[in-house]
Amino acid sequence: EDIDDEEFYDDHLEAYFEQLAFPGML
Amino acid sequence: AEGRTLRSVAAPLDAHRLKPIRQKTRRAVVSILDTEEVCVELLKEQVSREHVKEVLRVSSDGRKITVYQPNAGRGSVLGPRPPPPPAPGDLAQYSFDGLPERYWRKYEYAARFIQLVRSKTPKVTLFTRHAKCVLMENAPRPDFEVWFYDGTKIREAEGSVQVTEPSGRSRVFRGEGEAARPDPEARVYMDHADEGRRVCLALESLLSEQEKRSGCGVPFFPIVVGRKP
Repeated sequence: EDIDDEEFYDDHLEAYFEQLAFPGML
Repeated sequence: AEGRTLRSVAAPLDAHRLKPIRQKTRRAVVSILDTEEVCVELLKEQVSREHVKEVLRVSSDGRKITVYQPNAGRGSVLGPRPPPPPAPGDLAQYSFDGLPERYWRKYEYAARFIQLVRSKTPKVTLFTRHAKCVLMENAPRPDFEVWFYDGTKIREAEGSVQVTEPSGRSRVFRGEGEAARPDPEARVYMDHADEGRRVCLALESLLSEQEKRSGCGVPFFPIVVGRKP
């Protein structure tokens, strides 16, 4: 399983980063 | 090649202070658990439901790796969390330097994800008169973001500086010398960002020192200094 080119980004990850950058905003 | 170790292709991952998340990609799921361990679940290509055929469970400091195949290799249906480890006799444990080469790509996949999360996880947040400055967790050259109250944003990562104006117009400056000497207006913002980074790095160094010395046993980061005027 060639997983080293997997891309991580999607809306779920973006929402997680948003929460890190602006805690308590959601 | 004989004698190659994982260390020649990746550094031990560091998941300390990272918030839990479970992130699915096409052929694997990577999780940061609330124990700060990192799990990679390799998925079996199945028509109906996705199955987990192998799990790598990595300690938060990246130095201990446990590998197991759920249900004695028959796999288990993908669930909301990694399949629990089997009895000690049915799992393999490795040190970072002793990890067999067949697992290196899976480890690198986890390490790449952790580095991405670290680059977006605030470590020191400083509110100045003009901006919110955020130093991220991806040392040794941490990303740095400056959100000016007038809407301008500066992001410093891997040696380049991206300046985004309130209109959304974005420019990237790289390296030193003329290329990085933008017009006077951008320069004002970048000078303020430089000062903000200097203060954040000084705060990080000071607090890291105190964190080591103190016996509190709780992390001093993330930290927020000041508040928006």
